[in-house]
Amino acid sequence: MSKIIAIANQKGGVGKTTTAINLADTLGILEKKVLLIDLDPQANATSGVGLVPLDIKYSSLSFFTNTFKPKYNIVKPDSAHFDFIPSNIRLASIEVNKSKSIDLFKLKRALANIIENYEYILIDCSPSFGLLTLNALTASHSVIIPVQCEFYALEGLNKLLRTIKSIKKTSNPNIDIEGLLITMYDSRTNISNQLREELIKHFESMVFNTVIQRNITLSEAPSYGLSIIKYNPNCIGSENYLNLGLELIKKNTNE
Amino acid sequence: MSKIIAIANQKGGVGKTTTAINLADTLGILEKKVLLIDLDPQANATSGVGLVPLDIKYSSLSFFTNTFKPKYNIVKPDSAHFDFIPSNIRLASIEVNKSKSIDLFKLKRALANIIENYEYILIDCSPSFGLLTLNALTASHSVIIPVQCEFYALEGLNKLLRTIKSIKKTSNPNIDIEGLLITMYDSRTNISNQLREELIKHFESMVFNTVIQRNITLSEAPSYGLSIIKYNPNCIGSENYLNLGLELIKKNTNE
Ligand SMILES: Nc1ncnc2c1ncn2[C@@H]1O[C@H](COP(=O)(O)OP(=O)(O)OP(=O)(O)O)[C@@H](O)[C@H]1O
Ligand SMILES: Nc1ncnc2c1ncn2[C@@H]1O[C@H](COP(=O)(O)OP(=O)(O)OP(=O)(O)O)[C@@H](O)[C@H]1O
Ligand SMILES: [Mg+2]
Ligand SMILES: [Mg+2]
Repeated sequence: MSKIIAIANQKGGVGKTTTAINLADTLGILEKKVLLIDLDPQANATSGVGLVPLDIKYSSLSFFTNTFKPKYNIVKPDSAHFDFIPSNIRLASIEVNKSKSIDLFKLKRALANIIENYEYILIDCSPSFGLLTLNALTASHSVIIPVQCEFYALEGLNKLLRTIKSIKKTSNPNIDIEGLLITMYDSRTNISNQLREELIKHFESMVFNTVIQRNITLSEAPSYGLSIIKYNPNCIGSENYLNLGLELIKKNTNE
Repeated sequence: MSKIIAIANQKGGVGKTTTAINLADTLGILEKKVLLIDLDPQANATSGVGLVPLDIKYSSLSFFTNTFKPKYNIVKPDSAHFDFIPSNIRLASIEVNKSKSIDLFKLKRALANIIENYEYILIDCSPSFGLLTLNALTASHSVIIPVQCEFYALEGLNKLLRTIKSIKKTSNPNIDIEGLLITMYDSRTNISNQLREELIKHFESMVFNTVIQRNITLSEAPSYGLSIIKYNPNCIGSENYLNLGLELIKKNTNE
């Protein structure tokens, strides 16, 4: 069983990269073979695992220039429990070059060669609906949508769900919502609780049971190039992401 | 004296919209004539002042379709101390339509007719370097850059500063950095304090003295369509944004 999952939400700063790195790591710890792809020109996942984006020779740009070679493009960051394909700012050239022939299937085709080597392939997306994210949604079996329980974050959710629906009708009939993941949750505040209830009322079983709580340790770990479990296995962030890994595996084993 | 200021940072979720609405409001309370423009297709500023983006007939799209008419485009939201030009998702059509003739001066030309009616014109930008943000940077006298004291947020800062430098060489020789504004600051955590010191060491006087602290009340106010001062004048968020207004006025009075 091999599953490609995009981690996407056009709203910025909602925890996509933090989820991508830490979910990849916990799935690896739970003995799954995992590949994480950084498909964001900001390359936050790349610096979050301790690499320097400007030093990267072989990046995810290779998917779009037909030069992808697994032995050059796939690296294993120190202390990570997953394989990784880094990114850098040169990837942004894909977004601006809106030549007439937009090919939404480039990534899907390139991944076809390596998909059977992994049980999970996670794709960290940029905060936009550009060509890169549309390629990720076209290549994926499902999407994890990190959502903050905040007013602006919920406003943009319908736009994202409409985009996924239109991808389902056009370039990827198989795409599903893996789940909405509540992130940066602060149970001490009313607004978080109210909006969480609204989310569950509205989306029911599409919402992961696991909630990622606001935990400053999660924002410290990337500055050391470490996953949360490597940085501090006893913090609430580690517990939350381990539970998320378990929930995801269980959900996909029963299917 | 009339000043156009873009509020920009391609990193998502750093407090651009929160700063745009609340700084516009405090400048208005401090007796300045202010216009706020929502130039983000996500239209968070529009919903944050209590309007419904889908209901908007005349949006900031008018700047780009040569149909801008102040009496239709400029509204005064209830309880706000500033004039406002709303946005909606149709503005996104500007970003995707990368026809050959990219005109970076559209917004600048359109604003020329109304600039003398205001002392400050603030522009809330989207989290990207697309045509909309480049138009805003071309039209502006200066840029306020909201920055979180977090690892990923500081990574992207150099890219933003390089972009502003290249705008200064090409389409807008007058653009300056108004200041780096530290947002969502949590003085109880080490990482915030460390990164703040690094920021001040690196950028010195470019960093506003006023620091916006993390304050849940700031994220509650937009769900009522209110500025922070209207929603809860006694919270730390109100104090921070009032101080920011005072600091901005003082800085621009001496110049
Ligand atoms: N649960 C959490 N608790 C506290 N801080 C968090 C949490 N999750 C993420 N963060 C921090 O919040 C910021 C935004 O998270 P992150 O960069 O993962 O979001 P993103 O959606 O990938 O952003 P972008 O849209 O720019 O790609 C980062 O500085 C990160 O360290
Ligand atoms: N000082 C603060 N304390 C607590 N929450 C805040 C603060 N400033 C902003 N927020 C909340 O953080 C989230 C991100 O802020 P905001 O939407 O203003 O950022 P942005 O940079 O405009 O995002 P985008 O890149 O999507 O346009 C919002 O839910 C907002 O309510
Ligand atoms: Mg990210
Ligand atoms: Mg915004």
